[in-house]
Amino acid sequence: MNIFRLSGDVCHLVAIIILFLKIWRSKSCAGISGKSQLLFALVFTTRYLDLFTAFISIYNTVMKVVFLVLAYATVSLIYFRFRKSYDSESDSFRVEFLLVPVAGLSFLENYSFTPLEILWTFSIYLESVAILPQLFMITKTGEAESITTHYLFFLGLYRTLYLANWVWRYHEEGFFDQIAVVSGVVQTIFYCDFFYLYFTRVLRGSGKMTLP
Amino acid sequence: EDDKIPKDEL
Repeated sequence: MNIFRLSGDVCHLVAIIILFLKIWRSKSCAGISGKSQLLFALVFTTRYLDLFTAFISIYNTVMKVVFLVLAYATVSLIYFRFRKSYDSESDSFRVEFLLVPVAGLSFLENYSFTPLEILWTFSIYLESVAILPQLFMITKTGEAESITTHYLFFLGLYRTLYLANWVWRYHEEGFFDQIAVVSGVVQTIFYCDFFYLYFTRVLRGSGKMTLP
Repeated sequence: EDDKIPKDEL
């Protein structure tokens, strides 16, 4: 464990908590892509199947459980409790265009052709595109509440810190997980455009982030 | 391929 990965995991947790609390307290999921949250819940489900078969550390187990619980709790807020405020009209990204290529690729490019490994690979590839429905929804509505942008900021920060974690681990331990790194770089690139808007608009105190 | 990569990351 290194400071980059630990702070990355903390940023990830903060992002998920920000989103959950925003929906819970405002009793609304307006502007939130339920599809992205479904994809994230699928990412955690297919990645953390080893929760019961491989014990790595207390931290690892606790964080996996927390991520799974919060992911499903957020999905249930969006699709059940506050479903009236769910803007399915704007959340129109065709997730099948993500799931099919990601599933196909996880069968083609993986470390070993076993169910657990293929599901893990699927979760890695899926995570890199899971935010797209949310980013698409923001471009479609042309705006995002500032709390939603803070959620995206911490999510992007978590991914950026993971890149630093991999540089550190390669330098210190010679660790290099090609599938995770390539997929992580692609995922982080998707946040670049958002980061630009975030720093030039939201942090200028304009409250809402409105797209040009 | 090399599948001895530890899955210790979240």
